[in-house]
Amino acid sequence: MFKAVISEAKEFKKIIDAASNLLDEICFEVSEDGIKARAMDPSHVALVSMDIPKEAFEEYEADVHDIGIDLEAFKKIMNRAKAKDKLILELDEEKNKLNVIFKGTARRKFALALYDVSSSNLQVPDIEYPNEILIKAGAFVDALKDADLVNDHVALKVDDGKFIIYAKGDLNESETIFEEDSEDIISMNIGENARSTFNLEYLKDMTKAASSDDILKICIGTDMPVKIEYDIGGANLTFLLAPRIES
Amino acid sequence: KTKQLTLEAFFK
Repeated sequence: MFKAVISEAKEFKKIIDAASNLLDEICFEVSEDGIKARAMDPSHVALVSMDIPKEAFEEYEADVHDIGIDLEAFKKIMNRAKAKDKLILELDEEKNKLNVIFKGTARRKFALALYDVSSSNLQVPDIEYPNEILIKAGAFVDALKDADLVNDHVALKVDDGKFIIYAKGDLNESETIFEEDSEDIISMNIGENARSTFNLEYLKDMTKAASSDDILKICIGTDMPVKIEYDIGGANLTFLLAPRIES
Repeated sequence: KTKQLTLEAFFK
């Protein structure tokens, strides 16, 4: 069995939005401890990992199931959540559906078809990073918007103790520099200078679910995947994005 | 010119 009650449907909507930006389908691995999902995007450039511990739910009861979901359909349903709605997720094993129930002034129920998406057994690779930066999401997203004006990819750099977001187009350049004492920076754990280049659209998708005051943990090295991690509504979201390299 | 790597290159 699986039944979970979430006090704010809107918070869960953010989690689904974050995943559906990058993935078409997902397999929620539910167990008595909570919900986990790990998947790569179709081009294997990005990895999404989510962990929603049972403590994040108002009520939670489950044994082990793999629940395969079409994210586009789930996202559309979650878009129908109203501000004060509670969300109930419930597996109907007989009909092979996931019931998605909004409880507000009325009780509205959707029965979502399950897909045969097997769990990937994918792990977030245990990469050691020389640099770890905790930064306000709003500040990082703003820097990406600046970069977006000049090119479709962006370099994330650590240089001389500063965190730099740099883009160079055929004609124009943009640069945002964060020093350690910036109000936007919570902490910088700097080991060495580094530089990796990334597709901007993916970075924007990965950070879309974060509110501007949320804290992003960004791990970077040289020509290494970037790891971006944040929490929303008691859930942990981790993204990995492969770099672009000089060819 | 840059080229996009996939994550497989980093899974070992």
